[in-house]
Amino acid sequence: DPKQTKISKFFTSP
Amino acid sequence: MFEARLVQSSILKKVLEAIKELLNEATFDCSDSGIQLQAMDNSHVSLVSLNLRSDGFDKYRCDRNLSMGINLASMSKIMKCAGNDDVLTMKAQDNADLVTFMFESQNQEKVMDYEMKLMNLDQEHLGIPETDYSCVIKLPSQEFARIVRDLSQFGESVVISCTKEGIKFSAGGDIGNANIKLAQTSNVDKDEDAVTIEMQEPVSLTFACRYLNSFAKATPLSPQVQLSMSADVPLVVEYKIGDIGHIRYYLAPKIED
Repeated sequence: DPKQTKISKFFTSP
Repeated sequence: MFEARLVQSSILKKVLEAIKELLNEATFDCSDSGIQLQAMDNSHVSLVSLNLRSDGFDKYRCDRNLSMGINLASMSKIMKCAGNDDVLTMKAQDNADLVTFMFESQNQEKVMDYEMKLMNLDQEHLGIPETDYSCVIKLPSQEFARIVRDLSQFGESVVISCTKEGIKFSAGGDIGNANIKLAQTSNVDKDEDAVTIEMQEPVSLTFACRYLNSFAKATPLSPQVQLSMSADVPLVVEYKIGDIGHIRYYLAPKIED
């Protein structure tokens, strides 16, 4: 089954 | 001094319903340009981004930038005290630890003041990159809510596939499989009933149903919802909020190892 990714993986912290 | 007046307090009631399942607390950032909120859900899988422009309010004043940390369950209790037709005014002093919600009946014969304590919240704003999405789909928001509710019965995940021909939602599990296909509408009486697809490249992505169901709590805000997708990046689910702004939900996809 595909694994859930985290949103912070795609968006950067400043 | 911060003061924001909204003749239709129902808008803020609906906004709160649209975020309180995902977020326990959030910071409302008030500035000259309006009110913004950005927060991840507890499991950091989705992100909520709310924008209410100052020009959409009936009266708006914000002398100094103000970050109001708010417990959303508390705010929800207060917003339930407002009638849908009441006029809402939010007020806070500079550096205040309190925000006041004032509700006035249309005939101004009843005036309610509710003061709520503010919280200090750690703020972590994420930078959201500008993206040209491969597929942008608009569909009736009630249709979207219905589809994710129906497919949630079959499994934890839904696959959303978009081609030029249409959009397909699929789910599968112990009881069997479900597929719902929507074609682009060719002729509708009302714009809000239309399904439109702008596609550069076909996309197929897998998402957790429970977040999509939480996003669908925003349905009363707008007759249409916009889904934006590109391979291997978060889905964007956007509801316009009248002439005042929008709420966007970003959802991280499920990806094969």
